Amino acid sequence: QGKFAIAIHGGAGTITRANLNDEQEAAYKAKLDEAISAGYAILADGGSSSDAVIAAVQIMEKSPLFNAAKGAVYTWEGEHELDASFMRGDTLEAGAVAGVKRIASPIALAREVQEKSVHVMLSGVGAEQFAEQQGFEFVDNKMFDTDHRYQQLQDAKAKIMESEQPEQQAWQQLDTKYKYG
Amino acid sequence: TVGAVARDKQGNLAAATSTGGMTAKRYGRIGDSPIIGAGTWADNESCAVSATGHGEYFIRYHVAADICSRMKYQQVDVKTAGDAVIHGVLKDAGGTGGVIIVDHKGNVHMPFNTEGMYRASRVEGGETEVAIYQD
Repeated sequence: QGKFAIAIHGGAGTITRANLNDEQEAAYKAKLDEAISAGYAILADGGSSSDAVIAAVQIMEKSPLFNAAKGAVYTWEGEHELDASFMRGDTLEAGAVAGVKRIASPIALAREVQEKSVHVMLSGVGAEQFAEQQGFEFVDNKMFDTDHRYQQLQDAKAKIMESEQPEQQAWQQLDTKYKYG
Repeated sequence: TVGAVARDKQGNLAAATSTGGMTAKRYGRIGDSPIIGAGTWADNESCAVSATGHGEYFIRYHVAADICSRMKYQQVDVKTAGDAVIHGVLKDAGGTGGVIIVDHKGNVHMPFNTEGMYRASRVEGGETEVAIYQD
């Protein structure tokens, strides 16, 4: 007999006390608390683990603090390409989307792929065609913009272009803050 | 990258991960997040995992599924399995990042080999734990 439980993450990397001031640290902790509380409440009410993880992730997707949906990092071309996946442990059924640009909640679309398609992963234009068929609302890619991520893009591009190494090697030299959120 | 894993009152596990990928990515690059087995995995017989980190390494070492397989076939606990992959296999290969894990009994473990990982957890009857740094 086990207990119900939930855990969440909002990204890993070069996160030190020197990089975060008190105000930023408080903001991250408050949003993490909001997300974990939402998921826990669903579980405490007898809801499913699937509903709990989706609810928690969607709160973080809507926050500019994290690298997902609103707050996502920029591609080289200055856009946002979003990925998401969902899996349930009772049936081993899974759904995933890659490289979508106009879906407000990629995790919701990943779950839709799991529940409403015979496939596991859909990508790019095809994933958005599926979303349209399922009645998903589309948003402008600019909705995911944030100033601090745009500055990160400019910094990363400058470092890559200044390097005398081939692009792939130059990219490898970037600090981990550019490699993931 | 953001993610969540959970075990409900029925004993069912689920995992979810969502990301914008890496800064300045080109060529339609995708990382581990949408790759089932690399960045996300759930199996009621073992555990549920969501990953965050340098995705190419998580793909090569199918990190999320590897942790659950170790629990399932080696019969080790969630901490042993998670630490072996994140602090052993992944780190030895030069990969950085972390995972959140909840096992089939509701035990939670959140190992990472970077300076920090934004994370939180709550187990039935317990308090919410929110943390960022290693210590």
